[in-house]
Amino acid sequence: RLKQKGIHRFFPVQ
Amino acid sequence: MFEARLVQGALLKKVMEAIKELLNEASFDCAHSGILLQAMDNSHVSLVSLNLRREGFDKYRCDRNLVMGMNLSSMSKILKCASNDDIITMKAQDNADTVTFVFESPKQEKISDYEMKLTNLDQDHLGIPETEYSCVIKLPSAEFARICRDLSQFGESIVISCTKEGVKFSAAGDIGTANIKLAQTATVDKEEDAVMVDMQEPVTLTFACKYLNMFTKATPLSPQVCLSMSPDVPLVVEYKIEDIGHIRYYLAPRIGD
Repeated sequence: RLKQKGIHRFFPVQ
Repeated sequence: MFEARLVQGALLKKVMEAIKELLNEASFDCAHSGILLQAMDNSHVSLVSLNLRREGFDKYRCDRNLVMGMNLSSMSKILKCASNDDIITMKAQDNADTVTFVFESPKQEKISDYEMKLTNLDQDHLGIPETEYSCVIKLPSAEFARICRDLSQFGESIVISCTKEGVKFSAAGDIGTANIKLAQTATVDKEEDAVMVDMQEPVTLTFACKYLNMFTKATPLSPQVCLSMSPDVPLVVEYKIEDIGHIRYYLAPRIGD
């Protein structure tokens, strides 16, 4: 089962 | 004082169509070098990054950096009032709480202006690292839109698998499975019809159809789209906007726990 990851898991908040 | 005049006003109308389904509101960061917009969709799964360089405008003036928070549904209503052949100018005073859109018909016989209230948006700005991607795929944008639309009938996800042979898009669901394979084109009459695959290592990733379909609203901006993938990082879907800039969509993959 695949889970949708959020984009800020990859691109940290500056 | 900020003023940006775009003879090809239709481009701005197309940019709006390309972002308005994904974003309710966004900040336009205006600087000497041009206009930048970066915003996440409401569910924070994807990120839109728009870049319009000053050189692409017929006239561009930005005395001071300006952040204009715009409600995109309001901006879209206003841009719908512009004809496709209108010249569009956006302008604002320094520290203003409104932006003005001026539409000039090509022969100047009709000039309209629309003033829109700006909103203060407190949006997170994400740092996008410079990445060398394992696979870079260029294909006709209409083909990509067609593939996303067709595969969406089968399931909520599309698997994109890139090898040196080409790229495969797959979906599976209750009614069955679907696979679309595109081979790299050997020769084409027009460059925009080409499928090109630049692969360092094979990559297979799974993405939500819903977002891919929203990205394809940018199809009218460019005949080609570029997909960049590396293992376990967001997909980049890039459409060039003629000589003026680009729109990039970043989509987080669906991955196993």
